[in-house]
Amino acid sequence: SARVYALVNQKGGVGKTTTAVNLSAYLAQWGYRVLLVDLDPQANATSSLGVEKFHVQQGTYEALIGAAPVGTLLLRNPKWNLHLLPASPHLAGAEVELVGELARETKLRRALQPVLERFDYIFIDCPPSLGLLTLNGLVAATGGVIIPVQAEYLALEGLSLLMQTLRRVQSALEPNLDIRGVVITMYDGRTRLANDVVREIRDFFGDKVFRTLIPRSVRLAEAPSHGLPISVYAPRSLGGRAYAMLARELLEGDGLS
Amino acid sequence: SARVYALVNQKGGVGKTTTAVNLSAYLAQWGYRVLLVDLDPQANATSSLGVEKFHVQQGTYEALIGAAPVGTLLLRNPKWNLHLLPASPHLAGAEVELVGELARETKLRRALQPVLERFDYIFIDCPPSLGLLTLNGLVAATGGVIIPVQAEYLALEGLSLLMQTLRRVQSALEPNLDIRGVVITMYDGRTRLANDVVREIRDFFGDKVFRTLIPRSVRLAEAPSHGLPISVYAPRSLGGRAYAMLARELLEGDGLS
Ligand SMILES: Nc1ncnc2c1ncn2[C@@H]1O[C@H](COP(=O)(O)OP(=O)(O)OP(=O)(O)O)[C@@H](O)[C@H]1O
Ligand SMILES: Nc1ncnc2c1ncn2[C@@H]1O[C@H](COP(=O)(O)OP(=O)(O)OP(=O)(O)O)[C@@H](O)[C@H]1O
Ligand SMILES: [Mg+2]
Ligand SMILES: [Mg+2]
Repeated sequence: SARVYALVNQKGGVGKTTTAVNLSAYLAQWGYRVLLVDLDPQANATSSLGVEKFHVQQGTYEALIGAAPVGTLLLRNPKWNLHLLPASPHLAGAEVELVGELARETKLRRALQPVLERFDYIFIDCPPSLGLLTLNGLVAATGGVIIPVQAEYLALEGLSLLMQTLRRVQSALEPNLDIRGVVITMYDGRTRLANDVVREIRDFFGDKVFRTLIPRSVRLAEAPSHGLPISVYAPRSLGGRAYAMLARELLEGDGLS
Repeated sequence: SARVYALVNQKGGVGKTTTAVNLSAYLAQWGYRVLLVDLDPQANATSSLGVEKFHVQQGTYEALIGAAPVGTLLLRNPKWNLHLLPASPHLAGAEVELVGELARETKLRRALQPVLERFDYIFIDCPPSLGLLTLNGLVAATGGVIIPVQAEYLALEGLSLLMQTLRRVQSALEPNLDIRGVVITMYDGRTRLANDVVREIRDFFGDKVFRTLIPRSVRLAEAPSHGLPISVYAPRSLGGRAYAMLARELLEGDGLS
């Protein structure tokens, strides 16, 4: 059954979407059955794969409110063998709408239940907040969380808040919730700041930190404007090679490859 | 009475905090009476000014729930002549707690009412979401919103969602809500991507876009780790000079200077 990982960090702009999209794309291209869930109302994962969010009729929002079974909501790109549960602007209303619902934090986990056997990996791209959407992502992430951390000072500051939330979810909702790994992103080895921050992240998380460092690489920022993952847009770029390495490291740690 | 501006963009990591902190610091150092309100549970504006968020006993959260008058919650840095309404980790709970309250969107505006005469400028740093905290920031921003936009593709994608929200707030809560200006941040003129995005932002917003472009400059990312605004940490750096220019442009447009 699928390993379900959520990309989480309430600090904005740290590379959650970029990591979710590119890990998904490499694993799908290597033949694994992969589903990417876009749980962010900004729908950046959806548009990074060339899907126009305003044309999305049904997606994650409908899955959360139980309007249709998830299997009927999936888009599939045959070229890259990748499935997507797209986000639509409706999702922006879900945070407030879900507040009064019963078992509001487990809606996504229950919605994904029927498709777990169809996939090897499910990646959930979360919004930059610790509200009900991200809580749904955490509870659904039976494989654990992948935490992208930008190699910058302000991104460090947010880690303690994130750890607090993970502990709260572990004690109240999902005791098995664990950190699958921490990914250092937008690393620029020429700056002292980046090297100081990397040392602090390694002190804080120890061997949970993936060995692969993702460098700052403009190709990674360009790829979404073409609606392509880096594995298609510029696989031989620094960013492309780094995400291929990260995907391999993830497989190794999961006992696959 | 104070001009109240909210720094808003639900896209994460676009420079909301960096712009709020550095505009506040320059205007305060030039003798204007300035209050910076940290409305983000990450408390990045608070820590960027050297205040330890876990030591904050009372701040924005207490102001929102009406536990104490805002005037008694302010911190002041005498060296920079800057006042701060700090964030504490409690603020993370406010989004859900406020949902059931009466007039939940106008709590911040009402809390700031008694101190409007004491300041020339009030800047509100919002979190990267369009939930109740940001709605409170929008309703309180009688001067309008300042929208930082990173010169990258994914940041463009989010603008239509932001405009939708602004229109909803205008029709339901605050008819005078306006865009004071759009700031292009982390601009790297060497990349085609940045220049393409700048052209699109100018097409989308016209003369609402500030002339001053904020370049990508590592000094800006370093300053928060020293608890200093750029006006103190590295005023002659590219980033320092750009924010001084932006502060001057804001004053000019406001009929001051
Ligand atoms: N390694 C990298 N090098 C250069 N640019 C990058 C890199 N990773 C991400 N980016 C760019 O930085 C910006 C932020 O990345 P991304 O949108 O993936 O972060 P996020 O954490 O998903 O943001 P949000 O908090 O808004 O969801 C995007 O414009 C993206 O294209
Ligand atoms: N012009 C710039 N050049 C280089 N780095 C910058 C610049 N502006 C901001 N940064 C850095 O980029 C990161 C994101 O900026 P910042 O935290 O201000 O964005 P934000 O929109 O407030 O993020 P969030 O959505 O999490 O609140 C921070 O690490 C900051 O130090
Ligand atoms: Mg994202
Ligand atoms: Mg911020």
